[in-house]
Amino acid sequence: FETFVGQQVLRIIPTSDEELQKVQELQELEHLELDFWLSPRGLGSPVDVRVPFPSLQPLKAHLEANGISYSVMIEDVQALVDEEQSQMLRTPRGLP
Amino acid sequence: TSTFDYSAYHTLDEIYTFMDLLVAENPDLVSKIEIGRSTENRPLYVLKFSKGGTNRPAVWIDTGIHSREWVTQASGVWFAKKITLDHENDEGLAAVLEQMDIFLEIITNPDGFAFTHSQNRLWRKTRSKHSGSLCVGVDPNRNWDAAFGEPGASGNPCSQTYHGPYANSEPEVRAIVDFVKSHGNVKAFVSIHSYSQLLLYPYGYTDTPAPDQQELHELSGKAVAALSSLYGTKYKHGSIITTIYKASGNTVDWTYDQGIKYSFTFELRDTGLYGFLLPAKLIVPTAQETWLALKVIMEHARDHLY
Repeated sequence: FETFVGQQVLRIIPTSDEELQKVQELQELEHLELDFWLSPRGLGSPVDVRVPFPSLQPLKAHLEANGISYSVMIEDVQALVDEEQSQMLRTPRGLP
Repeated sequence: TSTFDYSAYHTLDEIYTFMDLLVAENPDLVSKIEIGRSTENRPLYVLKFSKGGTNRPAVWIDTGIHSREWVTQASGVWFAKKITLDHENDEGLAAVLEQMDIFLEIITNPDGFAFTHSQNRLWRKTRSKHSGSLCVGVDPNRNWDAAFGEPGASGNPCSQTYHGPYANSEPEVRAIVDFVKSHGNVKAFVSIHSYSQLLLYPYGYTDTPAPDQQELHELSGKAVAALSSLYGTKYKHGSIITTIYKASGNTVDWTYDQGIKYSFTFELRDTGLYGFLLPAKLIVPTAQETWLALKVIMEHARDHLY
C-alpha cells in the first residue's frame, strides 16, 4: 500500500504571465515528483498539485522565492484517504 | 440493482457484479460485450443498450479511463441504472433508443482501478510495463493515433502524461479503437473524466478549429446549460486546446478524426477542495447533472444524424 503521509495538495493561482511561466516550468522538474491534479491553464485558473513530503519544503521555498502565492488545499492527503476508506468499509457491501 | 448503493464508491468486482445483475434484470434492453482484455488480463466490458435492429447508429460513453477519477466510474454505474429506469418513461431517451444504441464502458481502465483500491488511491495510468524504465503505466488519454507523440504529451515513462511507446500500445485503448472501427456507425462519443467541470470538444493537438467547431460549441453550451440547471454547478465549455492546454494523442481527437462529429470529453466535479477524493455523497448529484448534459448531446445526435 502506498501511503500519502505528509503529502499536501497546494493550490496556486497564477496572476501574471511570469508566474504562469514559472508554474509551467514546475512540470519539468521531475525530481520533485509533483502530481498536477489541475495543470496550468492560464491566468486566474487554479493549479492544484499534490506534493510528496520530501518535495514540500523545496517547492514552497521555490514558490516563495519567486513571489508566487499559494494556499494549502489539502493539508493531509493521507487523512482524506483514510476517511474515504473508512467510509467505504462502513457502507453496506455486496449485493442481494 | 434496486438495492445497490449508488451513493457509495465500489470495487471492480462489485461493479462487474452490478453489470451482470443489470443484464439479468433487463434482458430485452441490456447486454454485456467483452471488447478485449487489459494488460493484466482483466475483461473490458461494455454495456449495450438496444431496442433491436442491427448496426444502428450509436452513442458511445466511457468512464474511468483515468482510474483515480472515481466519481466517473460511479457515475457510469448510475447512468446504466438510469437508462433502464427511464428508457420507456423519458420521452427524449426513448426517442434516442428508438433510433440508436447506447454503448457504455463503465471501467475503461480496470487494472488502474483495481490498483487504486489496493495500492495507490491516486493512480491514474494503465499498468503496462516498458523495457528500460522502472516506471509503470501509460496515460491512456495520450495513447491514441491523433498527433501521437507530439507536444502535449510526455515521452518520459515516469510522467503522468506518458504517451506510451506507440499509438494504441495500451490494450484498453486498442480495444476501443477496434470496436469503434468495426462498428462503423458510432455517431456520438463522450469520454468522461474529472475533475475540472468542463465540457470539451476537439481539438487538443492543434489550435486549428475543428470544421464543426461552431456546431460543437453551440451544442456543448446547451449541454452545459442543462447540467447547470439542476444544482447550479458551473461548467466551462470549448475546445481542449483553447480551454485547458495542448494535449496530443487524446481520445476525442482520434474519434473526431475518424468522422465521429459529436465527440466530447467531460471533466466532472469538482474544482474545489477534494478533487479525486470527492466525498461519496456527491456521486449522485454529479451523475444526475451530467446525465442532463448527456441527454442533450444524445438527442442532438439523434436529430442530426449524418
